[in-house]
Formats: sequence, C-alpha cells, structure tokens
Amino acid sequence: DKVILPPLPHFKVSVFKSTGFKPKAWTVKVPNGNQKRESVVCYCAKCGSTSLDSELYRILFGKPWPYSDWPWVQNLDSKRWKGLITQTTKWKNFEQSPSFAVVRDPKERLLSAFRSKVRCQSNNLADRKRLVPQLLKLAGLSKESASKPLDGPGLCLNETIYLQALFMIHEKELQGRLDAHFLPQHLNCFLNVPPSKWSIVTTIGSAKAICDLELVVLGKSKGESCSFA
Amino acid sequence: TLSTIDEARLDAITREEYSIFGSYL
Repeated sequence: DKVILPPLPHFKVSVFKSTGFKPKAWTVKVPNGNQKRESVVCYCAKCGSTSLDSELYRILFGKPWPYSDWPWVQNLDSKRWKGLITQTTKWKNFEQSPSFAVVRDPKERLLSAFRSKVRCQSNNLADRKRLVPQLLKLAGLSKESASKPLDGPGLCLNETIYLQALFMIHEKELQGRLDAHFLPQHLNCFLNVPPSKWSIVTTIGSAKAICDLELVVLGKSKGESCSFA
Repeated sequence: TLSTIDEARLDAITREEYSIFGSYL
C-alpha cells in the first residue's frame, strides 16, 4: 500500500541565503568581571521556544518572568531583557563562543504546528486567520480547498490539505518563504553553521537541556532545575 | 493516524531535515 511520490527537487540553500534571510539566533552577553561572556542560542518555532525563553530569563535574572502583558517573554529584543540579548548578525568566528541549539523531531513539529495553528479546532485563531491563506497562496491552492471552521472566522485546513499544501510548496522550492512555524529547521539555526559546529544541539525533551543552556550562557550550571518538564 | 498519502508527503518534506540533524534527535 506504499505511496510513491515523485522526488522533491533539491532546494538550493545558497540561493535562499542570498535573499538576505537572517536566522532567528540570539547573542547573549552576560557581565563577567570586567568583560562580557558571549554565547549564541537558537531554537525554532514549535520547538519549545516559549518555555526556553522563560528558562533563559530565570538563568539571567535569577527569578521567573514577572510580567503578564506585552512585550512577551518571546520578544528577546525588548527592554525587559535589559539589553543582554541581541539578534545574531555575525557568523564569522562562530566557534569561538559557546552555542546552544534546540531541535525537534521534524514530523512531530509539523504535526504540532498543524494542531495549534491551522486545523479546524485550532488553539490560536489569530495565527490561523493569517497562516491558512499564506499556505494556500504559496501552494497555489484555491480557497475552496480549505474548510470553514466552526470556532471562529476565516478558513482552516484538514490534515490532508495541510500536508498537500506543504508538499506543493516544497515542490515549487518555496519552503524558504514559509512562516517560522513551518520553515524547515535547517533553514534557521543551521543556515550559516552546521549542527556539528554548535557546542550543544539538543531537544526540549532532554533531561539536561536547561543545565546545558545554563552552562552555555553562564559558563557554569547550578545543577538546579536540570530536568525540563 | 495518517493516511498513506499523508504519511508519504510528510516523509518527503522532512527527509532533508532528518538527513541534516536526525542524529541529534
């Protein structure tokens, strides 16, 4: 019963890089005596990024994120981070600084993005309103391919149309234009630097992910909160 | 559970990611 699909074309990462896309990686500068300790952290959307940002705040400031309004913890360039974090722009001499990247099983991640962003019982209606038309347009599918949600305005997708749309987008070599939640992970953290050059590449499910994050950012791990629930 | 065509599409669109960092999962 196996379905054989025509092979997808080989995506030209070099052409994508020339578009000027900047990976969402973050340079963390922590005072260390008279100097500053510099590290790089990067994690994709749908890879536990919100939880990791909260942990990063606790590591840097010694307390949980105290705010309940905008700007959210995910806005790492907001004033609430006291200028400790900036978007990484320089990738030369990358290996001189410790670095931390989080990956997620690609199939699990895409199905998680489906459940929270585009399906007809979505968790995030504002994102669905924005993302479903984007996916249809990139795939070249008509709005008639989508469904009408019962829980809000706009359009939603069933699993088959969602995967068909993503497949068509990859067929057209347009995956570099996908929203961060669907963008292949190798087009973000690893666009400029392969996984082998990062100090730590881990998953959110790793028991010592937070210890590793502490170790990279502070140069030491307090050994507390090492497990990540 | 995904249908066979859905599974095949998911396999195809994630193949490159697995080849690049699958060993870290």
